[in-house]
Amino acid sequence: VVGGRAAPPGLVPWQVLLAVEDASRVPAARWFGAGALLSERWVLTAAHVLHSQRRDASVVPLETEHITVFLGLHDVRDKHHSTRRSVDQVLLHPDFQPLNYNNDIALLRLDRPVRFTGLIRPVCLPKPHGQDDWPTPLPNTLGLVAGWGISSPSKASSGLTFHPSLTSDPNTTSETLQYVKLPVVEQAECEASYASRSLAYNITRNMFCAGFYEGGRDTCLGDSGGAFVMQDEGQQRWAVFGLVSWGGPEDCGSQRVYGVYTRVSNYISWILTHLDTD
Amino acid sequence: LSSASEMYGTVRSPNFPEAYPRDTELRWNISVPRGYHVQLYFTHFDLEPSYLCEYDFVKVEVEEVVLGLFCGREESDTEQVPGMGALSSSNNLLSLLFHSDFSDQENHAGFLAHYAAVDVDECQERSDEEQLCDHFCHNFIGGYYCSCRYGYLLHTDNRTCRVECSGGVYRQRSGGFSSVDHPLPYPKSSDCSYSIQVEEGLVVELLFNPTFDVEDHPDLPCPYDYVQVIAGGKELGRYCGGRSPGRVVTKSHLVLVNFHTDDSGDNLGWSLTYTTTGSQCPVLLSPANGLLNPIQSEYSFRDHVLVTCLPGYKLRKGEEYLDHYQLDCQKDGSWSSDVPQCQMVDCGNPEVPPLARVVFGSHDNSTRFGATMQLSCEGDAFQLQPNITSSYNCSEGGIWTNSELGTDLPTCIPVCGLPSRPLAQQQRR
Repeated sequence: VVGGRAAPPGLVPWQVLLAVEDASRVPAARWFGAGALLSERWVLTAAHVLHSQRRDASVVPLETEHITVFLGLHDVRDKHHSTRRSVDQVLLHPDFQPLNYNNDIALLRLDRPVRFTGLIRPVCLPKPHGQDDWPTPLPNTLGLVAGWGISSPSKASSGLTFHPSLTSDPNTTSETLQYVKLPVVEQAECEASYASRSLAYNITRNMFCAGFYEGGRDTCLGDSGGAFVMQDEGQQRWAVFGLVSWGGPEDCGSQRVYGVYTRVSNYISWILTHLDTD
Repeated sequence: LSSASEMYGTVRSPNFPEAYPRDTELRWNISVPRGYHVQLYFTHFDLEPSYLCEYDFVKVEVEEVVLGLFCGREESDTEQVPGMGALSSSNNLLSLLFHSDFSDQENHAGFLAHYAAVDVDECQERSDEEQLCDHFCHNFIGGYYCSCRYGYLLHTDNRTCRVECSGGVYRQRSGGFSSVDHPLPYPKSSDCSYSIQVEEGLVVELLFNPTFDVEDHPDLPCPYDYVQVIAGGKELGRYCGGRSPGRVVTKSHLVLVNFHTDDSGDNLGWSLTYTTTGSQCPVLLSPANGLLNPIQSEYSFRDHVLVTCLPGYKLRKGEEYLDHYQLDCQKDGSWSSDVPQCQMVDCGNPEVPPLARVVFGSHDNSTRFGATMQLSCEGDAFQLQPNITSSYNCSEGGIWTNSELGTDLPTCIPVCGLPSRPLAQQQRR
């Protein structure tokens, strides 16, 4: 998180850290990402965090044994004190497209239920898209994102910006959980900001942008899969509207380089289908 | 003396048809097989007549019983001639005696007679009192045989009909039985045994019904037919006659009733009922807040009493709490156990789900029958799942029960989207 603040323990109790190792890569790679706890067994995250890097066109999830979930974590140095779970199921969205990150959403099922505490709690799901009690994020409304990703734009490795979750270099990431509030960007402005570039980016209806025109505050590498949450006015509850997905090749927090988030409200029925069968 | 044993034959006086000799006496003993009798008829008869056949005569006898004394040629007031009628013996023997005295004034020719064996219908000849067969009599040429009604067996005397009536065992606590065919006459030549075998601890009492008719003798004690009662290896009595023995106390749980009949008589038999009584146990008192079932004025061996408690109470037996308990009246007249007491049900402290708290409905935090308690979750960040509002009651079964969840307990789950630490409010600029 660039330009954010340290999140005190218990502020974002649904935030989980995903430690991932891909032995299929040569050499083997390790990285981390984030996710949002939905229930005792299920974690919502971005599909690209769990996408095995194979050389053919097929989308293959990582083997479950290569993923570890840390819950109730505040400082990454205290992993051994946090609640740790393995994973027994990885569900990438069937339409996830690794080339443009369309449908960048995935579910993880923990191998055994987690016990809720003050530091470990679930986040709400928004109403499905089209039911306006919990509208999809309206432009200019503020959301909150947290993560242990890169916190200084100058330290970001430009060669990996298209894959913000890939690195876990301790020199560039935050030791304590950071959070930032970001406004939702008009969809047209989002599309325009990326259309003007030399590379052709495709902003779909399954994505939305959040951030400031002038930059300075943003999510960054290592924050992928984390929840972009917004608060319900009535019940003061937080629901996950977006998942940290990707950003432009420039440094995180650069001017007019908005972060791109998976629009979760488009996938409520897909999520509930899997949660309901559990 | 002549003997004849053929099935038929002729007997004639000496010199017949010439005049018979004087001073002559001849006897013919005719015998035919058993089952026949001898029929004799005269085809010619001419003996010197005399008053009461004093001079010459023919005498026909059966075992010294005179069937006829004949003389002369024609019937007179004092003399008989055989005539055309036939003489029949009552059995298979007939004797004919010819006698002539010293004079024969007119040279009488004597007699010519024929005899034949004729089948006896034994079944018809006997009077009702002298029935050859107990049930059915069947005549055949030269004899007869007996048979019995269905269910009866012909005794080895080939005359009476007996029954197989031994081996009956009565194990119920009460019952009854009677002589075969009672109140019709009982079978002859039979030995019936009826065994009453009830559990040890019970004693049998017999009650002979008033209708009692067993062949007896005016002077001798039950020489013909009798009912014999044996209990505990001892003979309690031997009964016959027309007076019922009435009640017979055996003081045993094993009783044998034998019924012996001889080959005669036509008596109506007997019937009895038996009951058993056990050792008496003391009358029980219901425990406080409890019930006994059944309630009886007295209890005896093998009686059971079930002890239960009123709703909200349970029986305490040692360290155990029971819904019901059975007491058995034992053969020695004692109960198998003391009556357990009823204690009010105590649900105990409820199992409190993690992150939940309990508030009892009474000031003394009672957990006994009828007590109530309410579950809630600690803090606002947790809620009951399912979100019940009603309280739990300590049910009569000793289990905390909720009208919505039954005996299940809710769990406290966090409300989604609620941080445990609120986000600092921003200042307006």
